[in-house]
Amino acid sequence: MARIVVFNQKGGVGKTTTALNLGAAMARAGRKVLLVDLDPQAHLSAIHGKALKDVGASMFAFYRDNIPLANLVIDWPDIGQLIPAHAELIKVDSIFGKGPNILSRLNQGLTTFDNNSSDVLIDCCPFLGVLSLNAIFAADHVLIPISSDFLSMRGALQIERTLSALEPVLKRRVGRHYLLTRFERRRNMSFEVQKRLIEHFGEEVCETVISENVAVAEAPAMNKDIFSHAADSRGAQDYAALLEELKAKGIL
Amino acid sequence: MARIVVFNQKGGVGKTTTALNLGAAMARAGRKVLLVDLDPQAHLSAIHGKALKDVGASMFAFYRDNIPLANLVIDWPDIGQLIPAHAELIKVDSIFGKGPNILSRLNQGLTTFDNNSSDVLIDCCPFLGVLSLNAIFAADHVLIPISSDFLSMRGALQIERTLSALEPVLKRRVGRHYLLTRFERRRNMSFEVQKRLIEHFGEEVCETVISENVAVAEAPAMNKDIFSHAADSRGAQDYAALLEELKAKGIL
Ligand SMILES: Nc1ncnc2c1ncn2[C@@H]1O[C@H](COP(=O)(O)OP(=O)(O)OP(=O)(O)O)[C@@H](O)[C@H]1O
Ligand SMILES: Nc1ncnc2c1ncn2[C@@H]1O[C@H](COP(=O)(O)OP(=O)(O)OP(=O)(O)O)[C@@H](O)[C@H]1O
Ligand SMILES: [Mg+2]
Ligand SMILES: [Mg+2]
Repeated sequence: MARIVVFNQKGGVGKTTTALNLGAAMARAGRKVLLVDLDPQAHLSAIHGKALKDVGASMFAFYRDNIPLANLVIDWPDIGQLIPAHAELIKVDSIFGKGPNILSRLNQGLTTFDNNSSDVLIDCCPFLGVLSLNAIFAADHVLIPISSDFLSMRGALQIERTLSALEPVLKRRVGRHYLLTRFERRRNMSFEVQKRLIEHFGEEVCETVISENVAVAEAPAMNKDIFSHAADSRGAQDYAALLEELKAKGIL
Repeated sequence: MARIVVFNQKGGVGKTTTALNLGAAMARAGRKVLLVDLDPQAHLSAIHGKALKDVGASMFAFYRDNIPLANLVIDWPDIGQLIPAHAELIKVDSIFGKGPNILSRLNQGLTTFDNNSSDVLIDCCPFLGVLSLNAIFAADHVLIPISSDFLSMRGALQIERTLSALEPVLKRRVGRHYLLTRFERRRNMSFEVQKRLIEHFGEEVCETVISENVAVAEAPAMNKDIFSHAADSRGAQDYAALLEELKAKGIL
């Protein structure tokens, strides 16, 4: 089963939104989904509505106390399972530094827990520290949301350099796709960013774009994914189309 | 003269956009402005167009080699001065950890350099590490951009807790204002977020809101601030109004 990390060190590009809504699309297509929240700010966990409990029931307990991931999963109706984040995760960088063992921790934990029966989606914070490196190490594929504006475009080039720099350590070139998000068809800028992204990354740019759609931004306030909140919305259609594209490409 | 840090650990809320455009508004009002880029991703420096040079000419040289800030400033036409960031700044957290001396480094550096003749605006990355803590320590005031959506609203509450946790170390309650950005008047959500923010933070919420305005997002592609790119745009009017409000409140 697939392990996808949703990463971009640029902030606010739709990582959490994509982890949530792609996960929900996958669940509705009958797949078994595990969401892992690796952001100390825990926005994905917050959308669940009942996931932010004590630190002993979060990913921090996995890192600090070696609690097995199986003990940390909670149910997410209509999506699958979630392992919540916690604010204490901010300490993982300083507790563990960047030694070689720490980088494979999540990979080992996931293999032990699930032995590949679930598809895994990992949400990251916009910072390439121990947590995000753990996620990239554990993943088969990196999904890189890029919001359709120029500052975010610049972030895309930086992440390519970052992944190249990681190849000697990863000992492979990790597969990746770039996903345009917050695509506003009324703006030339959206198409300009798409054009430049394709010039640079070619077939690694998803054909699906996620439209700017207020329903997508409203859903979290009601602890919902886009399908539960507005199943006929453009955002729901786009995330469903994204799933189809990733299946057609053999990533899912 | 004022020292304002633009900080929010939520990503993509308009920190860089606000540092740039508030700085430009201040320069046009005749003020002497120093922009400090403390984001290893260096988006603010990238907008300058000629600021991303070797690491010895960046804020990293200040931290690693104690190069005086005076040696690192470059000119930014129509804005003032900039001290650029560099990707190497990502190492500051691991090189310096969180000891008491490191936290006051920027404060001391700024006092030595400028002795208060410029207004200083510091742009931060969406991560509360040594760099952002340095910036908060050095600042008289924190300007917290909040994009007008629910996930960003949640970030606002987190930052309030963060600043409270810092009070014993800072030995003062640092002044702050919350600035709604990317305000889309056609969406109920914008007004809902504004209402909740005011309920929670009252007078600390700026009356000025920065409108969602494509010109603001386009300007960086041309290495421009909003006034240089589209002086009559809504975005330019809003950033000019923000300056007036901060002056009226005695922050600038
Ligand atoms: N397609 C869309 N249409 C409208 N709003 C969107 C869309 N995608 C994301 N948003 C909104 O944009 C904001 C940023 O998205 P999100 O928090 O998912 O980004 P992120 O990359 O996870 O941010 P961070 O770097 O802080 O973790 C959120 O308020 C979200 O609801
Ligand atoms: N008022 C606005 N209208 C339209 N677009 C905007 C506005 N403010 C910001 N943007 C765009 O939103 C994106 C995010 O803004 P910006 O990069 O300034 O946020 P940030 O908080 O500095 O992000 P990061 O956390 O990655 O440092 C940018 O592409 C920017 O051009
Ligand atoms: Mg997120
Ligand atoms: Mg920024």
